[in-house]
Amino acid sequence: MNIFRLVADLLHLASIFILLLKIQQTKSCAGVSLKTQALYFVVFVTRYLDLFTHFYSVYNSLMKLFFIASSAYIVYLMWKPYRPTYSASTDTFRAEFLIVGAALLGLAFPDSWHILDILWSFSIYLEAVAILPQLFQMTRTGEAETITSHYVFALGAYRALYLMNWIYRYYTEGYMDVIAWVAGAVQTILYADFFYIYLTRVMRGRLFSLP
Amino acid sequence: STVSPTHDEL
Repeated sequence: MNIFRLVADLLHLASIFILLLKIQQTKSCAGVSLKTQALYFVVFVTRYLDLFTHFYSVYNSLMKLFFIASSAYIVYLMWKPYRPTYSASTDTFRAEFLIVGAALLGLAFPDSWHILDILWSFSIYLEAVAILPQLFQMTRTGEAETITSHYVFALGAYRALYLMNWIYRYYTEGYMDVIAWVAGAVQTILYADFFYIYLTRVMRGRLFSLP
Repeated sequence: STVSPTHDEL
């Protein structure tokens, strides 16, 4: 564990609390992509099957359980109690393409041919693009509530810190994970545009609106 | 094969 990875994981945790806070405070999930949230649930379930096969640390296991449980809970909130506030008409990104694409990539370039490694690779590829329905929805509506922007920013910052974690681990441990690196780099690049708009608008206290 | 022990990241 290093400072980049620890802060990244904590930002990932924070992003989930920000999202839950937004839904609870505004009593609405307007502007939140159910597709992105459902994709994250699929990502966590398919990646963390090693909960049953490997024990790394209490921290690692607790975080995995939290990510699975919280993503299931968010999908439930959007699907049931907050369904009337869900902006389905703007959440129109074709998420099935992302799942099929990630599945094909997972089969073409798996970490190994063990079923858990294929699912792990699939989840890595899927996580890289899972934010796209959310970014697409924000582009369609042209703006987002500030708190939703904070959520996406925390997620993007978590990914950016993972890049620094990998550079650090490469030099200190010789750690290499090409699949995670490439997918992680792609994932971070997807946030580039968003970062710029966030920093120039939200940080100056203005509404998050796209040009 | 088994799951690579390097998959220690979240």
